Amino acid sequence: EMSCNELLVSVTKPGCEDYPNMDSEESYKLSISEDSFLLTADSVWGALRGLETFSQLVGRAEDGTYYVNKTDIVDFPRFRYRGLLLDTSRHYLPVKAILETLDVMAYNKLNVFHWHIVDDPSFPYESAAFPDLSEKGAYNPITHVYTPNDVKLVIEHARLRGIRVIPEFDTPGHTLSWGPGAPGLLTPCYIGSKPSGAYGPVNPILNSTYQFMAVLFREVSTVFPDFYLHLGGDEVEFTCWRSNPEINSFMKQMGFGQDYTELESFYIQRLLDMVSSYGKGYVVWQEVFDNGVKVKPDTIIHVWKESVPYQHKMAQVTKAGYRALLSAPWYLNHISYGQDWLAAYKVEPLQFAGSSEQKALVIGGEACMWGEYVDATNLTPRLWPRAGAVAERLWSNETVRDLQDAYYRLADFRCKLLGRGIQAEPLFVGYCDHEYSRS
Amino acid sequence: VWPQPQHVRVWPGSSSRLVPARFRFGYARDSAVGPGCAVLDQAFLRYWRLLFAAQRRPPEYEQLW
Repeated sequence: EMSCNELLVSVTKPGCEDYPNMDSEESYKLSISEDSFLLTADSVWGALRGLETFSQLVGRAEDGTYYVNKTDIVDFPRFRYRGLLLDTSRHYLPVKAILETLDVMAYNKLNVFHWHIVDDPSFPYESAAFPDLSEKGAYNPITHVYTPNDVKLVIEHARLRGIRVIPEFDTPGHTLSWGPGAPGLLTPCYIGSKPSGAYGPVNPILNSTYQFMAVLFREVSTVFPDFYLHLGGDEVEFTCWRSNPEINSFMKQMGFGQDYTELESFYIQRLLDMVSSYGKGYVVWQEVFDNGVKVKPDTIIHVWKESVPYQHKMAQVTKAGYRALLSAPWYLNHISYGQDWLAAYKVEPLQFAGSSEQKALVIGGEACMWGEYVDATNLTPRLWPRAGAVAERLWSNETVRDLQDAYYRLADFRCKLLGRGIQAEPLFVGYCDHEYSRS
Repeated sequence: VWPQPQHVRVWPGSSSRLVPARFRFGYARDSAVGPGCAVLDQAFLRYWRLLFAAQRRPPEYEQLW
């Protein structure tokens, strides 16, 4: 048994890139022989993936010595978008919890953090242009907010791990928390001829709405360096719009009839044009596609609904020539008794009726952790190692599907996570050499 | 390894020992990227710590830290 004291890293293309992006090269080669360890990658992002692999190859013998077996690895991702969504509106997640999640994402070679930062219940994003949004919309404007420094910290922590941060400011629905800090932005709901005092989605018929959005999204476009923003567009409830006489008068004027999806499309269209003008690309939830909104050809359609089998939607979206991102089978906030990681693992993103050109438009997928029943107390064990199943499906070869083999490797990986201080839940009965310890 | 790499070849029975006090990550001579690249400099520190959590960092890492 030889001893080697160095892992040499060779990056072939010059440049320590600023931020990872959709086209970042993540392939690497790792050569472990008795007397030399060499990691080669085209970019620093590939080198990061190789370092993670190396760290998983190192074992520890009973006498405490560290060793690594002679190994050659050639590796690259199957999909270039391998994401995880955290919802920080239903419950506030402390920055520390987000940073730890980014750490574990890197251990799993996930590369996109989709930050669903605001929604109906709370608005924790501290906006420079509109400080009242968090002042009046956060659960607590002092303790339950993400300051500009917090956001920078998250973006930098992610960058250093080769992870992109895509924020989502979902509109026109899911915006109740915006109301108190932005008077006039939301639609007043009516009962008969009188306002009920309740509010619905963003009011799409006022110029002031678009002026507000222009300023907010200009700020967001600057704060978040990734080319893509997630603009939401899901679950728009029409009851309030339907009750409002001014909205109905506008509908008539525009010739929309009683079709409120037309009104929704009118709003989304203007929003997308605005964001495009800031030099940004966008991801939208599938309803935007379902409603026939005219979007840029490079728009990414995020497929999430299970009501219509998602395979049909993947086929439709790609047939229309749009890039598709899959989340429908990966809502990890849904839990059940037993080994539910298996369901996530068995998914095959390209299993839908379509041509090879259509399949090439599937850029990857995203595990989602919606926050209705999740805060910092249960986030980590609910996510890990279950999100690992999604990570392997998106990174590894399509042929890697052996459930028994996956079980042993995932159980072993989960033990490694415990060793790294991560409270990952067990897959089934068993033990780890080093169990989780609080210290 | 999780997730499973695309191609792996392991030679059983042939292994190397790692001595934490001496082990380091470094840039190969032909690497187009070298010291000063924060992404890798910091990753070296991070992974050294992950591998040998209970050990003392080598002097050059102490300095960087």
